[in-house]
Amino acid sequence: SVSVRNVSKDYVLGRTIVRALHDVSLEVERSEFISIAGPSGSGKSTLLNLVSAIDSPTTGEVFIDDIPLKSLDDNGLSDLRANKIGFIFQTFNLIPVLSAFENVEFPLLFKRQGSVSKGRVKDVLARVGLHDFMHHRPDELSGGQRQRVAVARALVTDPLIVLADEPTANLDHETGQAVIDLMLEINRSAGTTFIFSTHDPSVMSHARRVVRLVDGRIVAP
Amino acid sequence: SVSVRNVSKDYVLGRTIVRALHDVSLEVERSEFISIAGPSGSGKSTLLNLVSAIDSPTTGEVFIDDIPLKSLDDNGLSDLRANKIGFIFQTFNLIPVLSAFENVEFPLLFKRQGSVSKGRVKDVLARVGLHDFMHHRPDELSGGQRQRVAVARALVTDPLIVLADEPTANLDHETGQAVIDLMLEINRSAGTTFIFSTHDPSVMSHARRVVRLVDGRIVAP
Ligand SMILES: Nc1ncnc2c1ncn2[C@@H]1O[C@H](COP(=O)(O)OP(=O)(O)OP(=O)(O)O)[C@@H](O)[C@H]1O
Ligand SMILES: Nc1ncnc2c1ncn2[C@@H]1O[C@H](COP(=O)(O)OP(=O)(O)OP(=O)(O)O)[C@@H](O)[C@H]1O
Ligand SMILES: [Mg+2]
Ligand SMILES: [Mg+2]
Repeated sequence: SVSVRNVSKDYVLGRTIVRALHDVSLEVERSEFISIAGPSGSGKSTLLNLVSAIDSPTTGEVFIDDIPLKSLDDNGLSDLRANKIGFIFQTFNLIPVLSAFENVEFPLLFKRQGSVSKGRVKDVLARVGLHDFMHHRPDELSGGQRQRVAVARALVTDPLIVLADEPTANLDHETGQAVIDLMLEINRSAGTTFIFSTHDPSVMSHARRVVRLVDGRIVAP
Repeated sequence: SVSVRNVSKDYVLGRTIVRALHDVSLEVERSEFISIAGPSGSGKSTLLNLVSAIDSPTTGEVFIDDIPLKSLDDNGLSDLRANKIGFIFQTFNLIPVLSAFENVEFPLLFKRQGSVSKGRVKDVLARVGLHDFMHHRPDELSGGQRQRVAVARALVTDPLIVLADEPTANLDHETGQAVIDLMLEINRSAGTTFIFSTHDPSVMSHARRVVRLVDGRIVAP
């Protein structure tokens, strides 16, 4: 489903080069539920960005369902992001002028099948405990409520692969558990592949596999 | 040091009123190290915003060192924020065009004593593990690195009171522990008062007192 082969990612900063990922290789099968763990700054967000084609590697390649991301043009990449991948950003990236409901509805407007189900939007929001807050805009929501809108938005299109960057960082234990339970249920019923980074050991405990990053390298599988 | 008396906070949303805090009272002595805990949406950020005068209560009053915040004009409030209070935002609020170093240096430019110590800025950044990243701008930093810049910025002015809104949410256990250790050390050596909200039980375990919020109310001290 997802294949990362000898990927390195360098950032240029003035006259220095910051190597965020070094020769990273990873195979993720369809329907896996895997966690990426590692200290702050170890490269987790960078890796998720490369897998979702938000960014491209300096060297090495990423394949999704055997298609090399390098071979996709802008249309191909937009299509991939609209129809195959759901992404939960570490900084949420909600649209400030839209309500929670409208933010979650938004990706449905871009899916190939085109029909937007208001019921589905309400349902996903209710599953993350936000039924009573669906008309609030992001600046009228708490940090953890914004995070849950970002979660709902990534799940509403029923994507093949969900990439979640620290999806419970701003949540108390119980609320975070509800989010993970929802993801596990979708993984089991729809076969959706989940790749998520987290610092929380109790969230990690639900993953069938934990991939560890230290200083941009994968250590002991 | 900090006195919250019968404070309520209402937000108006269209035709509804959202009561974020209901009749909250709290006394915090000089040099306390206290944690505010509670589920997502329970009112933690709202309470911290009222204590720091970023926002004002709908009813009730907040006092800092016996001065009612209501009695301060804009100059008095700016002076309070520049000289007495350090605030670590849940969403960091770093200045995008400045480097980590410049972001941390920034509050020193507004303090009454006026002398900016480059050494002090470097020292605080090193204490949160960011010595090698001080020239990165926020968009060149990981989520947890940005969080640590926000921490360093709040501590650099040696304020009397530090208000920290989930200061370790984006940090792995070890890095988060280093941040809490730094705060404990400052609390012991300088007598700085710390009031922080957190979802992390291990962070909470360092607090001498835990105040619990549920649905905007304080429950069982
Ligand atoms: N401008 C606003 N308009 C309407 N409701 C608001 C507004 N700002 C906050 N709220 C509501 O007030 C409640 C308390 O918000 P607050 O940010 O204090 O929660 P919190 O305890 O910090 O949560 P979290 O742990 O998720 O950060 C939430 O239910 C939120 O939806
Ligand atoms: N544009 C950039 N320029 C220079 N360095 C960068 C840039 N973006 C990221 N980095 C560096 O790359 C490294 C990896 O960043 P990344 O965001 O992937 O870490 P992370 O594991 O997600 O950390 P966290 O747990 O704190 O979110 C960090 O040390 C960061 O400073
Ligand atoms: Mg990250
Ligand atoms: Mg909050």
